[in-house]
Amino acid sequence: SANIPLVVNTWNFINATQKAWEILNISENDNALDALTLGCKVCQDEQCDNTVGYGGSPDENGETTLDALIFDGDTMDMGAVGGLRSVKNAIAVARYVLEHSEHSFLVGNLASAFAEKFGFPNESLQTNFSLNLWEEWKANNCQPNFWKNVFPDPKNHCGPYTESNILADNTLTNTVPTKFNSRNHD
Amino acid sequence: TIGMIVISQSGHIVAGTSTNGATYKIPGRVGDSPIPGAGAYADSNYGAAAATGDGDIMMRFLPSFLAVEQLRLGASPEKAAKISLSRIIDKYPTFFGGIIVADKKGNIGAYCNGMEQFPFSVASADYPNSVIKYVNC
Repeated sequence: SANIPLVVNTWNFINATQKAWEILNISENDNALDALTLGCKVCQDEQCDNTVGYGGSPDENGETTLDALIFDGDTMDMGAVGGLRSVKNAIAVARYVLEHSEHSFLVGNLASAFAEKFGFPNESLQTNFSLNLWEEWKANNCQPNFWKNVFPDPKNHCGPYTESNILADNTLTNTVPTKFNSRNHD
Repeated sequence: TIGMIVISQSGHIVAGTSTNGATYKIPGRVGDSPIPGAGAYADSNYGAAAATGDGDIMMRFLPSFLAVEQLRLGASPEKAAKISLSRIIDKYPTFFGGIIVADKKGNIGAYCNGMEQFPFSVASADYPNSVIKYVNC
């Protein structure tokens, strides 16, 4: 016996699950893509754990960029965006890539330009929360950061960095304590 | 990041992700989330998977693709999830991440590393009011 229809998602983002479930059951038509798109949008709007949507995970410049993917298991077609700037609804833009292009993956400013052609507003993804995170990071000598084999020592100093002639032992890389956790993840 | 799997009544399976990525990333960095087979993957003939965690590591192992491939080879969702993440953990013992896997019948499995428990959310006929479930890492 099959346990379908079904919605399951990572983490305790239950409002997104519920929205997808409601959409999935709103009609007898197959609307799995709508369910996924609108379910994930809930998390974007709610800024789930500050790991989804605008106003979280600032980069070294204090900017939030967004990544999203939709993969259709019937057609093996997909749409994705990476490093999307200044557009909030990343999952919907990925849906547009899926449904309105023969490509799979658009990135950066040109993904934003694609989105704007379909009416997505261009707006800042920075919030007071993300700005404060960024300010705290700068005040903490830019720790943690993801540079290696550069000068000055990225474990103690902010950039700009230049190439270091002293290469770290890359065999140790695999056991370095992770910088990722339940509040900082892909 | 949210990674989501949806299976419709007719068996149409889709998977996807949405994220703002790693905090304090070097500008231009993109993680695994938008990469097919890494952040998510689906094949309506077998099932789907979605992964979350350290995307710089995960994208090197395509855990979502591997999990669906394990379903194709006959593994249960639980075993597919474990095999998929174990491939990463073997090389990166401190890796942080989790994966959810669903087969085409709606059976669910999950696996994780680098945390005590990994929560995931489920809605189905048994749970029309969505519930949070946990797997111990």
